[in-house]
Order: sequence, then structure tokens, then C-alpha cells
Amino acid sequence: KITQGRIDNFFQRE
Amino acid sequence: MFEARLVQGNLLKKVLESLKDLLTEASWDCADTGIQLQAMDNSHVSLVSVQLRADGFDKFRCDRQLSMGMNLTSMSKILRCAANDDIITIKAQDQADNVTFVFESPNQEKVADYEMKLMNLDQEHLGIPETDYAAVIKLPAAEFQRIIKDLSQFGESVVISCTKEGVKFSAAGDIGVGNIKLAQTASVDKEEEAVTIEMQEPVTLTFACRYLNMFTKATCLAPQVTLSMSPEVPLVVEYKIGDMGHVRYYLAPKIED
Repeated sequence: KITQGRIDNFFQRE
Repeated sequence: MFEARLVQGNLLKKVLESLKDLLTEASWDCADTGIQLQAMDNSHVSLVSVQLRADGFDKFRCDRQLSMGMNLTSMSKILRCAANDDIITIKAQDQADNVTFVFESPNQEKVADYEMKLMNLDQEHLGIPETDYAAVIKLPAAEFQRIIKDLSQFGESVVISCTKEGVKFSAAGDIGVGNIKLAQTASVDKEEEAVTIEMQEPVTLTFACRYLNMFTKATCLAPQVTLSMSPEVPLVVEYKIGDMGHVRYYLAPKIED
């Protein structure tokens, strides 16, 4: 099964 | 006091066209170095980053940093009132709750001004790390738009696969399968028609067509688009804004569970 990743899981909050 | 004057006002019109489908509201952060915007779409799948450098404007004054929260749908409506050859000036007082857009015709015979309310937006900033990408592909922006449009008919996802032979875009769905392969161009008359691939290692990633299609709204900005990919990290789709900055879209890949 393929799921859509979330962008905020890749980049750190500043 | 903030004031930014752009003789080539159509660049700003195009920037708004490239944002408004993805974002409903966002903050423009103004400093003496220029104007920046960073925002995620509502679903937090993609992130848009816009940079407009101060030296790209014909006049730029920003006495103190300010963040102008705007409804981009409204901003886009206002910018659509500017003609393509209009000179656009954006003005705001320090700590103002509104912004003014002034549109001057090239011969100065028509001057229009539009005032818009600013919004207080609590936006989170994400730190985007400097990345050496495994593959960097440059291709004509119109070609990329066409590929995404064509493959979107087949399914919800496009697989982008870059090897030393070239780049392959694929989609599969109920009606069948589509594959588009682009090889690096051997020689071209115009630089903007070239396809160039810089690859450190082969990379294959899957992305949602819906977002890629929204990114291609920026096709009007630049003759070429740059795609940067590395395994398991977001795709970067970059369009230059003349020689004054860029619109960069970051898209989280689809992941096999």
C-alpha cells in the first residue's frame, strides 16, 4: 500500500 | 515604512498565479534584503518558498522587518486588475493593518491604487536543510507541464525515475499505463530547450499528480524548471523569477508501507 507523506515530517519546525 | 516598486509588474502577477491554487493565505516577510514567503498547503503535503530579492526591485525600502499576512485569493484578485505592462508598487506603513498596491501604466497616464486588509497569521516556519541531491534535472517548463498533464489522465501518481540514460515519468491506472522518457539533449539551438541531468546515483520516487499540476501554474514564470531528487526526501520543483528570485515547491513523496 502506498501512502502520501507529509512535508512537515521531513523538515524541522523552526 | 515599506515600499517596493517593480517596473516588470507582470512578474508579481505571475507569482500570484503560481501560488493561489495551492495556498489560500500566507505571510510575506519583508526585510531590507527582500521579500520572502514560506507556507504549507492545507494538507501539509507540500511547501512553497518564494524569494524576491531587494536588488531585483526598481525601488526597495524596508525600514523595519514586517510580516504581511494576506489572503492570497484577494491579493490575486487585486493583481489581476494590473495590466501586464503596469509598474506595480507595494506599500505599507510600519505596524499597519493594510497594504496598498499601486498600478501605473508605462506612460503614467493611468494610476490605480487598491488597498487590502492584512491578516494576523500564525504561521510556522520549517527549516529546509541544505541538501546535495542525487539527481538534478533541468528541462523546459512547458515540457514538464505537458508531461504532468498527460500522465495525470492515467492515475493519481507519477513515478519519476532518473538514471544515467535519462529521466522517465510513468503513471498507471484503470485505462492503462503511460511512460515518457526524456534523454539528455545532445545539442540545442536554445539553452532553454535543453534537458540536462546531473546524477550522482539513480533515484526513483512517486508523487501525487494533483500537486505537480498545481506547481506547473508557475510555468509562465520561467523557460526552464529544475527538479531535484534524492531517495526518500521531498522533490524540489524550482522556477526562477527573472533574475530576482525563485518559486520553489517541495513535495513529500508517496511512500510504500
